[in-house]
Amino acid sequence: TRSSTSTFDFGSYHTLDEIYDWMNTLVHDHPTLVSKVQIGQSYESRPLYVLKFSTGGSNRSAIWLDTGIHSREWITQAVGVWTANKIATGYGQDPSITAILDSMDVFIEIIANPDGFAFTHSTDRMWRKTRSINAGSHCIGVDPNRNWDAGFGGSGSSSNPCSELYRGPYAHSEGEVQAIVDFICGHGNVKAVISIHSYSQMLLFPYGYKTAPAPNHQELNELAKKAVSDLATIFGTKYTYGSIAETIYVAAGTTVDWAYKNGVKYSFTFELRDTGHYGFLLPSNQIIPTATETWPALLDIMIHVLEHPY
Amino acid sequence: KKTFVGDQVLHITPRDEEQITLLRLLDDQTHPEVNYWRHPSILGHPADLLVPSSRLQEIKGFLDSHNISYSTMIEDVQKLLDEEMKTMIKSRR
Repeated sequence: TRSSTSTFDFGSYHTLDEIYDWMNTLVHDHPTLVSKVQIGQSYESRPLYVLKFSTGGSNRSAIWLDTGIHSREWITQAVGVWTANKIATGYGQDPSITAILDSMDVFIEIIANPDGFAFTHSTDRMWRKTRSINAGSHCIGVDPNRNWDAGFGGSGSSSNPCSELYRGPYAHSEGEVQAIVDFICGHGNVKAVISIHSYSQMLLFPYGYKTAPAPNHQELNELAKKAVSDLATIFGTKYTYGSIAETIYVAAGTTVDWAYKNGVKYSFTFELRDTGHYGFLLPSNQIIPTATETWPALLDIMIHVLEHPY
Repeated sequence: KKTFVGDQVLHITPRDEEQITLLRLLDDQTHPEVNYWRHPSILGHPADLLVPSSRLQEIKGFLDSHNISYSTMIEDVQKLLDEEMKTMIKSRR
């Protein structure tokens, strides 16, 4: 018996298989809106799936979301599942979701690092990186958020394979990263990239690899300000916002910088909530509150993209 | 399966740039078992450091000797992981 999206427990953490199975269910329940696209495979040959939300058209402008690029940040994959369901069930009901999907496509990669995610379930809950073997080192894995061709090799990344911030031998060495690069470049009409992490309560935008303001700094800053303000209206969770370099530290080779450098103006990264007690081990009863408060901020960005074509 | 019995996460609040630089010394190259969950960045942003039980005394000594203030965010990481697993199994049922 096929499970149903209506009985799936969105307030619980799930394994890779459970989430992949749920994705099939979502597609089954919304066949005219949702489809599943395989964009590549991981180092350990797991499929890299993207959910495509589309009401038709050809190569429409699109919004990209990814969660779980750092595998131990379990709250992000869980928020990805909740958000995908929100979009699927909201089309035709929620005017904002309907307006977005009547003009644009949305792509969500819920588990951007499946090898790492499987490893967090089987062996080491604290695993952050990919699972690729590094020649000449006993240490495994590359930080997939330092592996992008945007200031690759610069500050805030490491050349040491044993480091959690290891950038990899060259830009896009990781299949998980290259798959996204190929997909976004191949698509050619992606207008926003939102990459979701945890846990510092921030909404960040380019640049990360240098402290200079991005050409669209003012617009991105205003949009981030509105998004975090709307996020705070739900439970009062206070986010900071700004460029990565100015808000945290200079970090080279990140997703959003690559996207921005490749023409995606609306390029953001979220750091989801921190209750101050659990770090990555946010209890599952925090999943729905976190997803619920993140939603208005995501919607702000998506609506802004819809209303500001370029 | 790797376990984390007695491991702690320290919530560290650097006072100045010098302390941030010192905290960066505790990186993977010099102390492969410690693991920053949140890296030392700019002033005003705390850092969170996962420390295995076997290194707790040494790392806390390092922080104390440099007068770097910290609190314990997670007393025993494995207890939280056990709780997480229990919740997942319950949900699956």
